[in-house]
Amino acid sequence: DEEHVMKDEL
Amino acid sequence: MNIFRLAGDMTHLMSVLVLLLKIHTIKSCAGKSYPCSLCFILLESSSGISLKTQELYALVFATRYLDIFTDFISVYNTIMKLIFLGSSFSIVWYIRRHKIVRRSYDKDQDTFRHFFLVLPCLLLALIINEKFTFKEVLWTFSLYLEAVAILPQLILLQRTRNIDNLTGQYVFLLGAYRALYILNWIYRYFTEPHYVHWITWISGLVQTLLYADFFYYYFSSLKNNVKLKLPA
Repeated sequence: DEEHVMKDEL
Repeated sequence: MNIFRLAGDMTHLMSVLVLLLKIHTIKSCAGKSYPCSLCFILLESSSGISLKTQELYALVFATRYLDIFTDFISVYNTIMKLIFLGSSFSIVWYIRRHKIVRRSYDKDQDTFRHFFLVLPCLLLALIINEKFTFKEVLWTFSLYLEAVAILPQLILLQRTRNIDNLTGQYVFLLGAYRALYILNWIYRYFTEPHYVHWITWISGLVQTLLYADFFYYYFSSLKNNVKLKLPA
């Protein structure tokens, strides 16, 4: 789920 | 979502609103025989907004938000992405195509070539990325490009002798947004497990450092209560 953490920022 | 991240997003949003307000004022002033003083300033002087920077931002959002239809994160996230995409492209459209707004744009001062920023960022993204896939490379490219996209605007500010208030606020809000994102990363690093993103952090840090000089002159103009002016 690491990838999702990164992409939750704008 | 922490307070720094929210404040960062809100200052980013405000910077976009300031630009749209400026464009709206330019539009609504034109043709009036006795324009208000703000209209007068905006119409008489060039707008001070760099089309080059705006086009780079449009490219940044277009390449970063490719996941908008494939990955759902939150309603907030999707709405903000749509706002940044929509506003960046409409700002570019206004400066390029709108009869009156176009006239307030000083093309001869805004001479920076996109090419010099886009190409190195693309090459760097192809070499340094977390995963060599189409989406990931473009996402990394958007981070690198965002870091330097303000350069044409800063150069234009330096060339423009009279920086009108709205343009100064716009650049200040953008810089504040970046600084708040750094605080957000520090906060997340200490509160979330495995939160380490070197590419994002380093490009974000470079981006914020580019504003350092501007911040210095912005705050000294506030302190001394004089009009913002960057040294040549």
